[in-house]
Amino acid sequence: YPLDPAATVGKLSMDRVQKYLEDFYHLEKNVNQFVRMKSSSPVVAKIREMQRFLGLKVTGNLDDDTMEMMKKPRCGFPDVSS
Amino acid sequence: YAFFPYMSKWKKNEVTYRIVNYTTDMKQTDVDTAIERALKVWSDVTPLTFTRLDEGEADIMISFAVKDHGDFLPFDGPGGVLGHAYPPGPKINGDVHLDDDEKWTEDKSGVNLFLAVAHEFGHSLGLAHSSDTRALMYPVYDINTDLTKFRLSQDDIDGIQSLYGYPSVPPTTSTENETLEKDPATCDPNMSFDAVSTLRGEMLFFKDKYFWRKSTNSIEPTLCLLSAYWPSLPSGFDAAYELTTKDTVFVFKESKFWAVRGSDIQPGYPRDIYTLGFPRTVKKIDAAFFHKEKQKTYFFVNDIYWRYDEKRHAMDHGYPRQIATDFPGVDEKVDAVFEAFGFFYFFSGSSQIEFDPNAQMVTRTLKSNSWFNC
Repeated sequence: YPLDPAATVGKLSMDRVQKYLEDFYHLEKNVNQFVRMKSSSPVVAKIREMQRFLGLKVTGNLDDDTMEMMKKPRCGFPDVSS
Repeated sequence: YAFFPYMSKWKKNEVTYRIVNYTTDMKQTDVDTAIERALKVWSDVTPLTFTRLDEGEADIMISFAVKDHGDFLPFDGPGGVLGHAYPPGPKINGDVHLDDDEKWTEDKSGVNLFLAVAHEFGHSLGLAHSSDTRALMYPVYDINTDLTKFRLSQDDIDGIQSLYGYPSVPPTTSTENETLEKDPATCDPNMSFDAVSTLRGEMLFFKDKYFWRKSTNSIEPTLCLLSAYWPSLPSGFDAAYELTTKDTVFVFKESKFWAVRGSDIQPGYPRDIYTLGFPRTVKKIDAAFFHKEKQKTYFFVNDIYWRYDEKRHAMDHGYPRQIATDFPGVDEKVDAVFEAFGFFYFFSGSSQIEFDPNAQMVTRTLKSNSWFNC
């Protein structure tokens, strides 16, 4: 089902989640990415990559731990090279 | 740890920096101090030196900015991104930008400037982000870092030394070390040690990330940085001993141990202490020494000890035994121990017990740092 980009998960909007993955994990900038987050979507792959790098449980979902981590202050440099 | 593409690094060891502007959150002198401390974190473990410029183009230009500040990577207001930095190279490369929408502080009431800028300097020197959650180069700011005992993780040290190598000048002659040599800590009557060992006729007294070297023909000890001699070893050893027959020092931390010959770590280490024959119930060694006369190594754990045959490379039967049974008078937990001049010296907190193995008795009780001629 279409996810409203302004929808929030744990007080973090989908916009913010998408920007996090774009800024730090080089997710392609494509508005529709989030519309269908099927398990094979590039978004899920990027969520897994982020979870693996940051030492979180690799679920591919925006679970609480993942959302908590994404809210924490951090360095603005990407985590992986493009 | 990770590098930038092409492992970009400074092609020189003398790097310049300039503080282009200041945040109004802190006194300028406090900003200066935080930046100097942050640079020292990296110069302590590499041959790099950092010289401050007050005008013109420096290698590392440090500035505070908000939102869009001209590099296509706008900041995002309070929280979120704290800053960013660029890998070594000309112009914007090497530079550090800090988000002045954060509340920069000397302590942890806001974003600690020392901690954040030390991370960014890692980028300015050529390190990308690390996935080791203990590393300074881990991308997420760790508000729980103990700032009073900050130290680079092994991952950070391994990474930066892969780029620049070890400190060129042994810290025994660096100004920082000279002040430390005169530091009262050396003669603090409450001084205790993590581990002690002999090494080619000298005595080594290990404490956190430092060790004192004491040779028989010098009055005073020399204080050194562990990372300057054995950069890839962890600090805070549990035990250490010299196997004089092999010119090798073995150092122990938790369930691992390393073999070191001079400044070279022997290949195939670290190994598990269980390869020596310890049961899995033993999580770490408190102290160890090699008794040359018997060719045996003694390992002390809490109130018991094992004896290891260096010829058979196996533990002797009938061990562990109670320390107090075979070393009457050694009743306290042993922090460290070595053999010297035919005596065994057991260190426990700020006290040291001299034990005569022939008379099987304690001959003297001393201060742990009695060897420093305080």
